[in-house]
Amino acid sequence: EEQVLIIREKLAELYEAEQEWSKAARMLSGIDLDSSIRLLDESYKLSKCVKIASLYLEDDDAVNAETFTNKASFLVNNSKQEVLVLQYKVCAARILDMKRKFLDAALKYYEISQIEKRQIGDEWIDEEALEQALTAAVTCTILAPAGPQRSRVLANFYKDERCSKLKIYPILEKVYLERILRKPEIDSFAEDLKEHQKALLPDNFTVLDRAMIEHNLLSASKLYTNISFEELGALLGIAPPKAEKIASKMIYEDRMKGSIDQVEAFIHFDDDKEELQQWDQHIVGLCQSLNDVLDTMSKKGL
Amino acid sequence: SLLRQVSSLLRRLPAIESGKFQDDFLMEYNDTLLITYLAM
Amino acid sequence: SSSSTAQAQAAAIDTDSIYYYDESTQTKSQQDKPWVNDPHYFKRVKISALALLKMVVHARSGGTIEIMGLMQGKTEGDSIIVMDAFALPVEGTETRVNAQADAYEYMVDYSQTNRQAGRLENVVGWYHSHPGYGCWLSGIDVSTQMLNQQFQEPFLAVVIDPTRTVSAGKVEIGAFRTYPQGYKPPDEPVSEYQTIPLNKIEDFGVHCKQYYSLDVTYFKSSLDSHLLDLLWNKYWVNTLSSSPLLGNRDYVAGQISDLAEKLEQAETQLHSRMGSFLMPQHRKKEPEDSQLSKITRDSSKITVEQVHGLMSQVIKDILFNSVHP
Repeated sequence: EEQVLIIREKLAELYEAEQEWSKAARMLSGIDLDSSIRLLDESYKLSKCVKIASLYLEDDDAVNAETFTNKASFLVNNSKQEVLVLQYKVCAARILDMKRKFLDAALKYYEISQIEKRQIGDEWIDEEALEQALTAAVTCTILAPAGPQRSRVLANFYKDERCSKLKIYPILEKVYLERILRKPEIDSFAEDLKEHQKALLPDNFTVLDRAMIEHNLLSASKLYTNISFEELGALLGIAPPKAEKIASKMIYEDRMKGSIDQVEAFIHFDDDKEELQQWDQHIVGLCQSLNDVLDTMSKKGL
Repeated sequence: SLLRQVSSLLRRLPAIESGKFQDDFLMEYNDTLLITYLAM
Repeated sequence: SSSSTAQAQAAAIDTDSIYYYDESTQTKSQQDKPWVNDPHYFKRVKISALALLKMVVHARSGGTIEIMGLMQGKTEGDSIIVMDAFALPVEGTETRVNAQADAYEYMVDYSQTNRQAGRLENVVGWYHSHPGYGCWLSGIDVSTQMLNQQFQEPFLAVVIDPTRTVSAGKVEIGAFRTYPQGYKPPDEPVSEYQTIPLNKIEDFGVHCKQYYSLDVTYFKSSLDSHLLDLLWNKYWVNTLSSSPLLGNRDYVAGQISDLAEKLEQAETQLHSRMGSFLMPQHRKKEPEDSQLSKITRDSSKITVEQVHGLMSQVIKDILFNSVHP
């Protein structure tokens, strides 16, 4: 087994050098890590599992990668090797991302982006890498299904002053403030997405489309008390029946409060805020716009 | 632009106008009067 | 204008001089320990605007759960000066003695890190919250504070009631020091009246002679003044768009139910005393009257706050709902 292991590692290195990621991964996965003949120490096993998972991920093969990440999850808690632990976290986050568990992936990316040390073992963690992790976290959150949970995570990012320097910040701000996103903004956001984040879903919408439609629908529910599906479809840029279907799904999953009158083809949004509290909100808006008028007047010297 | 700002400000009045608000407001009004009565 | 700027700067330097920490003075005071001979030595507390804001925000974040934290600062004669405050990761300050024992490690780390960062102020006290039942020391608080005053002098106990802060529109806060075990204090001047809920009255009554309250004043730096002025420009929006009636419903309901219980108790006692009513010679000075007068005072206090809240609602209604395009 010893000789086989050495040959496999050597071959895997060669495949890796030729960027044949999956072949390298398969070569390494042939090593029997649970062999009863030789006792392999845990950190060696962990390093191999993480290595194989990373190679599979280079080819966007989340399924095989997850197999080895799961094996690594039993070993990582006892590991003292911070480099390995970090690599494991990155694998785990990327797999969640590929499996479209965007909110979980976002939290993992965010945890990685908050690493304080700049040197782990002989690896240097540069700001660029942390910024990438933070951007990945924000991207995943924006792609996550709209609702209260996502709003909470968005609030975290919005208050994290590192985010204000990211290229993605303008869209983060609009999403957090629940403003409707226009087509140009969505297209510019789409430019930096990974392949699997633009993949087509069974209902012939991309992941991004669904996320944006749901977000805009939720934003509309804050703006209007009710709206016809005709209008809503026009606002969201989709067919009215499609709008009704997405709205009903969000209401059913309790991610949006409202009721649908199918006879009239109308949706009535509910706001669980008490009327008296809404009144105070409206007063805040009034005072602020009065303040703006006064500021404009003082700027004009009136 | 200033006049536009002023007109959008005026268009926001009244701050809220709904039957439910009236009910809640009067409910709160009566609750407070009741507490005052009890205190008396 | 240059002279006025110079004056303003001089005033700012004067305001900010309190923020300067003179280690030698503090060390000398620690050596002299003037508080050892006089249980009533410390009489005043000066709290910085920053520390006050942090303690109130922390107290409010706890909701109905008591929170706890520490205060950093220094002493100046018979005053304890609180410069800053920080929260402790503990809960349930009123349910077990010396809750802060959970946070010793945290406190040591925090203090050491502070020193490394050049913050020389030591911990000069602890603060915790009494949500909705006023600022005083319970039995558990008294024993915790006595322990602190034994080993960590100079040490102050501050209590904040975040719930009453909202309804009264000013910070409900009290600063206390305990007397040594067995010390008999001279007759205390009656401190400002406050409502103690029925389920806490016993705890309050038993221990209220074991500690005394200090006079609390506040101070702010020139930067604080500038920032607070800027905030004040926006504060009018808060005033017009807040509803004290909304935010405090549970608390008011709790107060009224507490009042009802006290009324019943007073009535029961009154009835039970009716028997002896026929023998005037046994009639003691009526404690019930003072009890009843307290109940009357509490009920008028509640209803005045409610009417204030209602007045602001009516004014807002006239101001913002009566204009129709």
